[in-house]
Amino acid sequence: RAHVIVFGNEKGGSGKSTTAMHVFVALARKGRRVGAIDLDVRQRSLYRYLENRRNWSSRKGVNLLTPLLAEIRPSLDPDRAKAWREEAAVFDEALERLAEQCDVIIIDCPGAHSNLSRLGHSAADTLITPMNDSFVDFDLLARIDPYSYQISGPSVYAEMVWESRKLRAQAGLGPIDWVVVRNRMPLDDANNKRRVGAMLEQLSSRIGFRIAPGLSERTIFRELFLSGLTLLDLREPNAGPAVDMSHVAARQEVRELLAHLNIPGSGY
Amino acid sequence: RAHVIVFGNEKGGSGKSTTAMHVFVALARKGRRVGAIDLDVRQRSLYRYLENRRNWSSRKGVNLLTPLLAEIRPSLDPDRAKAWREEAAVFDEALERLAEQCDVIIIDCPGAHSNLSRLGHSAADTLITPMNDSFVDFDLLARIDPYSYQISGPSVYAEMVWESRKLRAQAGLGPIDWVVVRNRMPLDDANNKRRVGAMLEQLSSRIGFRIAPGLSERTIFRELFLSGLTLLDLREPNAGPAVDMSHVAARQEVRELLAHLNIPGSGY
Ligand SMILES: Nc1ncnc2c1ncn2[C@@H]1O[C@H](COP(=O)(O)OP(=O)(O)OP(=O)(O)O)[C@@H](O)[C@H]1O
Ligand SMILES: Nc1ncnc2c1ncn2[C@@H]1O[C@H](COP(=O)(O)OP(=O)(O)OP(=O)(O)O)[C@@H](O)[C@H]1O
Ligand SMILES: [Mg+2]
Ligand SMILES: [Mg+2]
Repeated sequence: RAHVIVFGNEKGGSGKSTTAMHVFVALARKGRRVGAIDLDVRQRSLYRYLENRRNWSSRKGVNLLTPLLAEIRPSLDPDRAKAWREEAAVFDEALERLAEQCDVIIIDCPGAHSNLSRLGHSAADTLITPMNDSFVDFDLLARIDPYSYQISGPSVYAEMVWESRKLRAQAGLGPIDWVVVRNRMPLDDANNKRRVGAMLEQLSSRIGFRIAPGLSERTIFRELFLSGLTLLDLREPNAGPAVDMSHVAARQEVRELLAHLNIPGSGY
Repeated sequence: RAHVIVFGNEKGGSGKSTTAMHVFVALARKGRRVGAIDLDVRQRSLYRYLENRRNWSSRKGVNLLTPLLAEIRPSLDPDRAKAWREEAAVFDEALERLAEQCDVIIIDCPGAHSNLSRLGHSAADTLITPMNDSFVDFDLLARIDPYSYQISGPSVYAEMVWESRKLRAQAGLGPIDWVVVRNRMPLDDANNKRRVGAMLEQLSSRIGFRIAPGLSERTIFRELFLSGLTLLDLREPNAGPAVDMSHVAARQEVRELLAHLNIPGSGY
């Protein structure tokens, strides 16, 4: 059966869609059959990125790897309970349809608390939570006492993941491999970077996630959106001018991340 | 009557709460009486930042400027139409209560499409929309044809602002001064930075916003969250080691932004 990777973080702009896109390309290039569901029904950043990719492919006459897509429409029913049941049915059907033809299914979640996001989280074999190098982002995982630098308790997003794990256990499904990925990290080793890292180490054993090697703040991770490409689609750069060194380093960061995700049969 | 400044962008992590906090401190330091409403009812990043600030104040025995707060509870009514009317009433009451005692009211919105966010936008005299230096963020304002680099049409967030302007006009209220602020800009002048800037110039006249000087990617803008401080609260650094130069530059960026916001009586 297909391995489901969910990209989740209620904190906006933490890098869910960006890491989802890069993980997709990394897996596809190893020959995995990948499916994708975008649960961010308003922004649809992942679908938009993939739409740009398809347009680039056809216009340039190149054959870029693209995932099998399943469209999800949110329910417009004014009755909240009815809307939720409707969405659960649509989601389950989409997931089953993709599972028949894919080894891996990627699910991108919105930076908000929605019924569809909850459904996505409960379907996760692997949950990837990217986060900015910031205590503002940290605050959605757990509260920190600023004087003792001690964790004072879990926050809304950690509780949401806890709920999803409970639902999975009740449904007899396997555990969620929860992987936190630091994103948009500054290239220099600032105090703030070290402090956030230390607090994440503390928190990981407490709320049950592991930390995978993260991605630095690099323009290459965001400047190819309009073409639908990622740096992995570009020809391997030679050791050359400074910009190529950043690309080499960026590729290495993506490889390191994939190697730590432990996706069965991923080739990393 | 109070001048209402709304921080809005449906795109998550664009910097709404961060710029809201810095604009608050900048105005408060000029003696303005500032009120604040956090419409991000799940994350409550602005309220959390201010809570940290109050705790720091009392614990350190210092007198940090804090805004007058109005708490907003979302409606739990399962009937969506009823819930929206309930929230509109709560919001109007909170706004009126603050307007009696404040010159300026700051409203922070969630990185999502919510009823409360729409209410906030319709109350805006000034709408500040921070955005990352990225076509991923741009995509929520407008679609771009990747080949011609032409704007092909407005996206969900631009349409939402359009709706809010219509509602205000129908209610006989004044226009919204819509100000886009580039945030987390790279310090070097990359191709991507120039392209995003050029497309924003194109878009501004088309959908009716102006562009204010933005903020660079600087750790000082995010590393003081736990203490509830901003760099404006720190003593003016002397010309000294490298880190102080970044603080001097950061202060200048905030001042430039405030000078361009044209908040009546703001002192900038
Ligand atoms: N490692 C990185 N380096 C540079 N820019 C990045 C990086 N990761 C993400 N970005 C940029 O940061 C912004 C936020 O990223 P992204 O949209 O992927 O986050 P998200 O969590 O999906 O946001 P949302 O909550 O809105 O869905 C985008 O403008 C993106 O291009
Ligand atoms: N100019 C900046 N320099 C460095 N870091 C920044 C800057 N602006 C914002 N950040 C960091 O970027 C992240 C997103 O910022 P912020 O939370 O203010 O955005 P937001 O638009 O309020 O997000 P949301 O949509 O989740 O409400 C936070 O971790 C914040 O600390
Ligand atoms: Mg996204
Ligand atoms: Mg916010």
